[in-house]
Amino acid sequence: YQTLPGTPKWKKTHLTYKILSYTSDIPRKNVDDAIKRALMVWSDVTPLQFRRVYGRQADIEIRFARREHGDGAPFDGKGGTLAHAFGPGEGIGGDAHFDNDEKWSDVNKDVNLFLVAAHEFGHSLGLDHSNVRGALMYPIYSYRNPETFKLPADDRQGIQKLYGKKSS
Amino acid sequence: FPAQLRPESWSSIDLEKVKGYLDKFFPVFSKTQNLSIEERIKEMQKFFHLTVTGKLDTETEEIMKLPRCGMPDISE
Repeated sequence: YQTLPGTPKWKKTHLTYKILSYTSDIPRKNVDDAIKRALMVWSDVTPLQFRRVYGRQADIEIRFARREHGDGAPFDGKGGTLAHAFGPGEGIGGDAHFDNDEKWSDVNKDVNLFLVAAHEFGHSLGLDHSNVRGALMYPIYSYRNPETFKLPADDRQGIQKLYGKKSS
Repeated sequence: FPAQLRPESWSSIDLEKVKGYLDKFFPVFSKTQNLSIEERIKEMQKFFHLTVTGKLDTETEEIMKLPRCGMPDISE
């Protein structure tokens, strides 16, 4: 695993998230569920806790967007780049953006939202790409069954290096 | 059977795509760092544990086509 340059991390353990826009490929409640489960991948192994907020600004703001979407890192249409996220910090820091030109899915092997979101939230929390094949933070997308997903050891070690272990 | 031929030199489209990929995911940070395209491909091949040839071989090209996260693989 690798942490982001300068090893940025959140100075608090209670983080908020907000879903600003949705894909039309999946029912909204399934997007909500995929995002919640993707955050739980990380909160299950660290002291971090996530709470959804609606009105005010959140630490992690999530949106689906196409092409140029205001952050200087335009998406590239179907295929190629699926999503990106910003490391811990104020403003855009922590935010995760998903390419709305992809065909998103929560059940089959089209681009699985839960898997991509879990990867992106790794960046939101301070992890960089890992060159360990099979790690969640490996940069290339590969499908694995979300129902039986278990955070690989490489990622668990990385996130626990930043935030410590979950107390029992 | 005729072997499938690959041009000896890369077409300008190939080169542009490869450069685009490397600039995005394996950026050069220092202005003084004058790396050739071969050296930059080698860096990418090392990251992905590919055979390090410095050439746009089939496995390298395949990796470049796969769907992925938009964040760089090496960062400053």
